[in-house]
Amino acid sequence: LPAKFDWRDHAIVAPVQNQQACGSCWAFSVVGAVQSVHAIGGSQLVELSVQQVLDCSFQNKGCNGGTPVAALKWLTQTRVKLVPQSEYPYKAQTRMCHFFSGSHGGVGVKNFTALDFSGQEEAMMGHLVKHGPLSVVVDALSWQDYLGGIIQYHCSSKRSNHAVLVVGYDTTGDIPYWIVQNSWGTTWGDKGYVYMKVGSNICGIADSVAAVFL
Amino acid sequence: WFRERFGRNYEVNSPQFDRRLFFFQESATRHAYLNSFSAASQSAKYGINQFSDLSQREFQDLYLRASADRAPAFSGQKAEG
Repeated sequence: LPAKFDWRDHAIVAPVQNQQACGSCWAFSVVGAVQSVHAIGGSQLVELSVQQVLDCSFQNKGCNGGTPVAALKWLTQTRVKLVPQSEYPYKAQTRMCHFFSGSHGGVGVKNFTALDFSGQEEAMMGHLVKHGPLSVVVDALSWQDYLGGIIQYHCSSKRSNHAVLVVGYDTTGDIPYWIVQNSWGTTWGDKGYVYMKVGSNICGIADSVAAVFL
Repeated sequence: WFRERFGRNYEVNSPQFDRRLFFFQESATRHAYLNSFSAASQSAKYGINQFSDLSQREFQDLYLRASADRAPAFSGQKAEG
């Protein structure tokens, strides 16, 4: 494995977004993974519709919460294609699901894996390099006050409550860390990103890790 | 500074202002505690941001709405998933 790897260097990570006052992190995390893997496959990076996932992923609860795995199950089982964000813009509210015909263009998800990498974060690095950005669920209670730097304390691996997108890692410094894209806008954290120590399952980052296949 | 920086328009000395000021002061106390764990330059820093006038309960209710599905442990098998 390379000592550091960042999918942003490959121009396949979309800009940080802002979920606003809506519990839609799970949708941002999944859509972030799908649009990046789509771009890794050679397509142009296109921002896909978070609102479509929010409105239509019926096993989740829209702005009241959800899980990335339930959204990915919905995508793979229904074969729904995600349309561009420009066609189905984000409203920060749960609305009526808008259906598109089968002939309408979009990005479909063929399969996904959801695995527990706790105690095996080096294997998780390999997974990231091989398959693209990963959708994970963490405990983010202390993130209310985060300004930047590498998180090493103040969170639990037993109370996951927030979905984010892991886009890289860096093991070259004194403290190896994961590079994580959040969906709280660019004024939060380090331009919308948070760094988390590698190796101790900090905040439960390795407990529920989803990779998508298109 | 906080109200201007993050676009809060509640009036000074209104009930809403007093409530938000209370949560802001609680945040400041929390920041001191969170920052006391490590002084290393790379360590996380905690301080005033756009969530500093929310109570922890409000923050949880608004932003921490995901849950994790239990996933099988990675075993390195090629056919996994």
